[in-house]
Amino acid sequence: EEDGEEHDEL
Amino acid sequence: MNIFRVSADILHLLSILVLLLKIHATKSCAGISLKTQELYLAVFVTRYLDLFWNFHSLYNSVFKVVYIATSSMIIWYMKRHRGVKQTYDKDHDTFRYLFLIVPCAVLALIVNGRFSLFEILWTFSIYLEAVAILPQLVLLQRTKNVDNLTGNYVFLLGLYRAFYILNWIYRYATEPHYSAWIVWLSGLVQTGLYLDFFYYYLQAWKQSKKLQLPS
Repeated sequence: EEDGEEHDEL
Repeated sequence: MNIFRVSADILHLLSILVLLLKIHATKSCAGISLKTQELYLAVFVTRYLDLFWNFHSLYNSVFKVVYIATSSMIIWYMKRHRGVKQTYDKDHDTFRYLFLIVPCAVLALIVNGRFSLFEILWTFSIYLEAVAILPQLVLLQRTKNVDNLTGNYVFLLGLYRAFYILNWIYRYATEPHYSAWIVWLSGLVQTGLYLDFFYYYLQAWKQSKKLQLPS
């Protein structure tokens, strides 16, 4: 998993 | 963003609005589990901490604020509103929510995407959301007779979860590196919890009868 990956779902 | 995802988020918002409307219009929260509402607020607060730095889209930010605000309002009505709080069914709403919070917290510490404070809180919120409906389902089971709006509330919540699954299938098929197995498994568990309720809800609807759950 990439560092700092953002969660784009609610 | 796809049509399934947008439908899911709107259904989620609708479910909350149906509940708020019911409480506001009837000045009654009979049949509503305060435990479940408090768990949902905990889910939103721990998941949306990134509100302050993650500006993914205006869409996301607005929904996050609205979810936190509307679920706080429901809790305020149930605990503080003079008329409404007297209708709260606290003798039946006795689910011990530590039984849900502790295992979810432990699981989030063990199984997560990255070992950082915010990632663990986010993962905790995913696990907790999967089971947060349980006190509500137990309360419905205990009181048997479910009024229409409470039934619609739970139905809309279940529908919201079903649309998220369609969204994941769509994204998996169309986005090359899309994978989120923690979210998928939790989402499947969460949607599964509604299946039994759905069955009785649809039966009552087909026969245009009041929803009654079996013992």
